Amino acid sequence: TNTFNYATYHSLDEIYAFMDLLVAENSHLVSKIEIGRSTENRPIYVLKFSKGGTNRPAIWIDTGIHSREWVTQASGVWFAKKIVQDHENDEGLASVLDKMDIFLEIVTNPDGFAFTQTKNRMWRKTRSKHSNSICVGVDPNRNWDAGFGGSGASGNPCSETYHGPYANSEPEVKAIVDFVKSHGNIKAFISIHSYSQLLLYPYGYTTTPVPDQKELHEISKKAVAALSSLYGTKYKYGSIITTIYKASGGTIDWTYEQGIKYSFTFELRDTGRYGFLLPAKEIVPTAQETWLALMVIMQYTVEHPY
Amino acid sequence: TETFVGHQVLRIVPTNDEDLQKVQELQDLEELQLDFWLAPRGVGHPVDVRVPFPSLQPLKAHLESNGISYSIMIEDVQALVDDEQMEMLRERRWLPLS
Repeated sequence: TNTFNYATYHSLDEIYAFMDLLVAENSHLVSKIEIGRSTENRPIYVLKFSKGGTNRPAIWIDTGIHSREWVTQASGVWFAKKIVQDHENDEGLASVLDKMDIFLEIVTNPDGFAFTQTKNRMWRKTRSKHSNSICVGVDPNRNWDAGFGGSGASGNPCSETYHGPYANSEPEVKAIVDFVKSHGNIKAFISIHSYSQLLLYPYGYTTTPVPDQKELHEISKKAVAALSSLYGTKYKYGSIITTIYKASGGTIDWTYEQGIKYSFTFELRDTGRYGFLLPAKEIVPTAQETWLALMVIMQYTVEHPY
Repeated sequence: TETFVGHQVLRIVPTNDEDLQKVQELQDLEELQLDFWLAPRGVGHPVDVRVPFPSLQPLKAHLESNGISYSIMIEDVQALVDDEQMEMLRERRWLPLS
C-alpha cells in the first residue's frame, strides 16, 4: 500500500484490493469483516483496527453512503492508511487505539459506487428495485428508523431523497444496524458525506435539541478549528435541522437514539465549486484536514467515557 | 453510460423569502429533471442544481423572469466527467497483487 496512489480516484475492485493488501501488510492491527451483502450481492466490508481484547468500546467511521460523493470513499482509503502509519508514532492515535477499536467502512454503498463508475456518475442512491415504479434506489440517508417517512424525505421512488418502503429496507443500512446492535459498545459514530463543508450532529428530523446539544456543539467547534487550521477551509457546524434542512430517517439520528452520544456527520470540502466532481488533486488535502477533525472527536470520545 | 453533455450546474443564491419560496418550488417540477446538489436551505445560502440541457433555457428564463440571479458553476458537466475519467486512466499504475 506504499505505492498505492492516494491522489486519484479508484474503482470498487481497486479499493477492495487495497483493503486486502492493507490487512495482509498489517495483520497485527487490521482485519476485514464482511457485515452484509448489497442488493446486487456485493460484499459490504468494514476494516477493524484493533490492538486486541474482546468487545472493546469502539469508534465507527463510514464513507461513501452517497455513491457519487467520490471524495468521501477516497478519503476513507487515505484514513485507513493513515491509521496504520500513525498507530504507534502518533501519541493521540495510539492513545485512542489503546482503549478503543476503530471500524472503518470505506464503501458504504458498493452498488451505487459501481454504478457511478459504469453507468451514471451522478448516482446517489442504492440500487434496489421497487414494485410499481420504474425508478430505482433508495436514499440510504433517509432509510434509518429515526423519524422514518417524515418530512425531509420523499415517498416518491423517483426522488433523490426517496426514503424507501420501510425503515432498514436497504441491505446497506440494515447491515450497519445489525452490526451496531450486535456490537453494543460503539461510543462514537461518524458518517462522512460531501460537499458543503459542514460538521453536523443530531437531530435532523425534529427541532427538539438533543439532550447533549451543548457538548456536541463544543466538540464540533474544536473539531472544525482543528480542520481549518491546516488549509483554512471554512466549515459551519450545528444540528442538521438548524444548519441545513429537515431530513428524516437519517443515519446519525438513529445512532444517537441508540445511545451513541458522539454521533456526527461531515460534509467535506469543496473549495473549488466542482461539487461531486472534485478534482483528484484535492483528495489528499481533503482527507488530511478531515483527519484532524476526526482525531479531535476520537480523542474526546476516549477522554470522556460514558 | 449516461452522458451529461450540455448539462450545467447553476448556483442560485436566494436573497429573500420570496426567492427562496420560488427556488423551493422548483424541486417539485419533475419534468425539468433537476438534480439538486445543494438543496434550498435558507436565504443567503447557495443552491446548486444540475440542469439537463433541454431544461436549461426554460429554467434560466423562469429565474430571470422572476428576478432571481444565478451563476453558472459548471459550464459542461460532461467535460469534467471526461477529465476525471482521463485522470483515472492515466493514474492507473497501481496494480494489486494477486
